[in-house]
Amino acid sequence: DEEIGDSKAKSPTMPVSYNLSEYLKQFLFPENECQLHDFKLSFSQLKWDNWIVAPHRYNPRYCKGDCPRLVGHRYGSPVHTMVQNIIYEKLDSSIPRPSCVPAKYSPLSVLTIELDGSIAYKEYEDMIATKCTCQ
Amino acid sequence: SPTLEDEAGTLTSGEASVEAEPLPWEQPLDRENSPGLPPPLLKVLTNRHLPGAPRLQPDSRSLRYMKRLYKAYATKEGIPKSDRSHLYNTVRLFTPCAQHQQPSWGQVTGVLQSMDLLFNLDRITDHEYLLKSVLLYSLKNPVSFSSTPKCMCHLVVKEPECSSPFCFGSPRSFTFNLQFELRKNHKWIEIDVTTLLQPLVASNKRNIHIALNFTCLKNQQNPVQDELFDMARLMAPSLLVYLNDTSAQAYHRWNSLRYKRRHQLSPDQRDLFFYHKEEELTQDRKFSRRRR
Repeated sequence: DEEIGDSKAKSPTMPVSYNLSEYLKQFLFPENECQLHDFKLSFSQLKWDNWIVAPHRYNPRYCKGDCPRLVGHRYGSPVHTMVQNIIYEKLDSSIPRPSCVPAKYSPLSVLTIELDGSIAYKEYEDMIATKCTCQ
Repeated sequence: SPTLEDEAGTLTSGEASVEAEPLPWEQPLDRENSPGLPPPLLKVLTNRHLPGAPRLQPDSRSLRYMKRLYKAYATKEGIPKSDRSHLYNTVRLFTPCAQHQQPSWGQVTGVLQSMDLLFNLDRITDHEYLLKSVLLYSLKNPVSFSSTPKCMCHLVVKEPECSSPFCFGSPRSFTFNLQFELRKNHKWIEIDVTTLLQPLVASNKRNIHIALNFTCLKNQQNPVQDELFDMARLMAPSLLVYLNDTSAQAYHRWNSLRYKRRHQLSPDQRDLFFYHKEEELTQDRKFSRRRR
């Protein structure tokens, strides 16, 4: 209670122009939180374009960012994540904190030229990350 | 499960920054040592990974057909279109590795073509099950007919000569007569050979020898058909096979068990199912062409 009293006494004067939603956003969605990022590559960069005819560009996307302490529903993370956090903070810091990883994927269709000159259309599972989670 | 990247084996692995442990495909090829890569993929890796492994180039017509199929099945980003309700997740196009043709020409009915074709289907893996197969004739220019000529196709499939001393009896052959119509303004003629090929592929036959000839009722009034016959006579058909790849890294639209239970399809219903699908696809194409 004393703390609250103090903070009232010393509450920082919020600049009038700063609107409330912006102010709250920094707590709701901190800058570098765990989220999906794009990475567009063309198969010619990998020198695979002599056998991959389509698609020309492939965006596998990836997950990057910090996992806040209480991840809760926003990441669809299991309760285990919070347990792992507590272990890391309270019991044993050699246990890694939860990391930001893909949780869902979408498939990719590929048109390739095989070694014998035949042409194959194939659909591959789990080739594009579509959602991140902290685990 | 291994993804495209594993299967491909980065051709630039020489430049890859990995110094510590050798890449999976750089280890000895015996099965015990390959960490986590199932043997068939390792085979693919070494094939693809061998520098300068010769790669035969398909002909432009086949490539054009498969690019159209790709556009029909996937978005620009390469994501399979969800409105496709077909079971197959793999389509392979083979061109004959050997062909002999005896163009003959009847007076009354134009014998369009008789050919001896040999297809090598080694690229079909053990996990891929054949669902549908067509012989694909491509015509240089879309030919329009006054009426749709009726054609008859006579196919003989000879099982490969058996070299081992334990084979019994002479190689079997299957004879099929197929009726079909030459569609107007079509650049491709498809002859469904599913019932003919399914038993052979299912019993792991990978060298398919097909002798075929088809005749179309000649139409005196319409000389353009001669042009069609001349053009088609010159080109050997490709073999298109629609497969369901059951391996872990392939995309399965739905859980096949759930699907089978819900849509118990008997074999002939399945053909009907595919026939309607093809019809639908053709309608889509016509509609999209008209719209364009």
